[in-house]
Amino acid sequence: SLSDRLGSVFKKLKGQGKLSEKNIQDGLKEVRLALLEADVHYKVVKTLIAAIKERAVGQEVLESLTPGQQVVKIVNEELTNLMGGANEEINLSGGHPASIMLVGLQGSGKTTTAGKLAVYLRGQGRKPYLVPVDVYRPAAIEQLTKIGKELSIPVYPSDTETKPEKIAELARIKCAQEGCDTMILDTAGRLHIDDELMAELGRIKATTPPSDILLVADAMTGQDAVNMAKAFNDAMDVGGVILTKMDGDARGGAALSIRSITGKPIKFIGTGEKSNAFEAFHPNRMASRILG
Amino acid sequence: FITKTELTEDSLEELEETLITADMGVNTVMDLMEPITEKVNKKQITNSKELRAALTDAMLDLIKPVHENKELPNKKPLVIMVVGVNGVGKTTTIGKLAANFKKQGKKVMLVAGDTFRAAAVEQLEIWAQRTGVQIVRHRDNSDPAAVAYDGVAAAEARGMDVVIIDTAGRLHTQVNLMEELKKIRRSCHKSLPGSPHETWLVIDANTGQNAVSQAKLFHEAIGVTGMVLTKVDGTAKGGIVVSICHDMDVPIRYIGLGEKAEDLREFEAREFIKALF
Ligand SMILES: Nc1nc2c(ncn2[C@@H]2O[C@H](COP(=O)(O)OP(=O)(O)OP(=O)(O)O)[C@@H](O)[C@H]2O)c(=O)[nH]1
Ligand SMILES: Nc1nc2c(ncn2[C@@H]2O[C@H](COP(=O)(O)OP(=O)(O)OP(=O)(O)O)[C@@H](O)[C@H]2O)c(=O)[nH]1
Ligand SMILES: [Mg+2]
Ligand SMILES: [Mg+2]
Repeated sequence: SLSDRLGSVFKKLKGQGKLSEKNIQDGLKEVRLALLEADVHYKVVKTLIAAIKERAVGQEVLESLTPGQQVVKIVNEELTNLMGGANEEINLSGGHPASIMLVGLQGSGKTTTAGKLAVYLRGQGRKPYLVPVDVYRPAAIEQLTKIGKELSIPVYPSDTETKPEKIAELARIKCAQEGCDTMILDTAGRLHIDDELMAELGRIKATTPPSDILLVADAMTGQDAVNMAKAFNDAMDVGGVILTKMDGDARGGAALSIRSITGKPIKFIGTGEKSNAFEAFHPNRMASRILG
Repeated sequence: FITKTELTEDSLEELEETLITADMGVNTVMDLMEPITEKVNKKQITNSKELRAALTDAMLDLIKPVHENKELPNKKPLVIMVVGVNGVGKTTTIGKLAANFKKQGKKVMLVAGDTFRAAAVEQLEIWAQRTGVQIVRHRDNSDPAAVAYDGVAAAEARGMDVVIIDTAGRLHTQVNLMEELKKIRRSCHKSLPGSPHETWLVIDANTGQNAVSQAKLFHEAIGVTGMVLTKVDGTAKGGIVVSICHDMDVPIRYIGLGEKAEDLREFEAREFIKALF
């Protein structure tokens, strides 16, 4: 673990009064390695190390902690502060019905998350309505329809011949008719460099303005997390992020990169394939996980 | 990546950044950069063209040997099992492979081994229709090992050249699901001794260092004989496969570059390296 690695780096620091720039240089090398191995973006790591160095230098070596533990504590606090402290709730105001639009790269977990979100909202006393707007992927509409059926959540009867923005428009009307108050739009996975499909998202947003737009991102995403997050955020001004597949052993550095480049909060995490595998995001737990 | 021709202080750091942001992994990058940095310091590499050539050669030395003498076994039917974590592109890749093998004049059959995820069988059925190939399926939630057994048996009985088995996505850390993969393998072998002849691990190019753990655990559990790198049409470079194929001596069979049937290409080392930096 990073604590162990820093422990050996700082062995020679015994009996020194302060953390100096010189003596934490090796420690910072270990921190940098740990963050890169955890998939935090190269540039984000650079910024972070500079911030940590600034905080660490000149600090009194505490009685209760070894210098290594102290650096870990500073790093942990820095990461936690970076990832936390913003509105973590889903924005449901400003629409009748309220609506949540899920966007992201192919295979990140949007359709599965739509079902989880519906269950979560129902638990909060809301009446969710699932709307499949993926008209491209084979059996995508069937997938969400089956999920809805299993969870006893109504699903709009989309078909692949109707344009996604039209589906959303018609679903909004049907949603109210069904006595539901919250629409969940499951969009098709797409590349952030696909101009046509990114424009489609814009059209859906314009036609049925969502109360919240959530970027669904895979916890095992590597360095490219900054590119895709920046592009989706620039195009859609997302309200927040859902990090999926957190039940694996990916360190999840993408969380830091995404938060750093967009400034948007990670609101929830996906922790499995079942509909209840959905939890609130805890920045301090994420920080420890990233540091390993 | 290197726009000016003469090497400066920053050239090596820029190169390191390019490789790390291509997901090659900091340790692999350090191992590759060490001899090259030494050559630069000794003035044996004096410009960016030479630097690029040295790095390309170093990477070819890592990747090329892994791809030699790894032709597909001459079996009929050739049984290919496709595995990988959730959402990486297994089912879509199988659709593309079906189209590809069919183009080569082969008789292809698909086996709907994902009996768990909603509409997984329907998804593969559409690919079977699109590519005009046969498919074997059971009801939802049936035992994937039983579907695999029947699929391989049907492929043999109907004189298929290739049979491709789709499996449900699973995290390499889910021990019971890795056991299920072993059971599917045993089932294939019961139906046709020696099968599956190929087990291909699908890796999403967007994946970071976790791909190493995925490869290791899938390989330990069932033995991986090939990899397919998908979603290379995005901005992620998939550099992680360089360390994986080297460490595991497993070739990269194909690259997926899109969502249509024709978006599949055989892996070509030099072309891949060129795209990395
Ligand atoms: N283990 C695990 N698997 C997940 C999680 N979220 C989604 N999955 C799985 O990931 C795979 C992809 O999920 P989908 O919901 O189809 O992903 P998607 O983003 O809708 O995919 P596209 O529509 O093709 O872009 C499925 O096998 C899901 O069961 C999670 O939190 N943990
Ligand atoms: N851009 C791009 N998308 C791809 C590629 N391969 C697959 N996809 C997309 O990735 C998403 C997931 O593909 P699937 O084939 O369902 O993935 P899977 O591994 O079978 O997923 P599970 O069975 O749920 O684990 C779909 O939207 C595919 O169209 C590729 O090479 N490029
Ligand atoms: Mg989907
Ligand atoms: Mg699949």
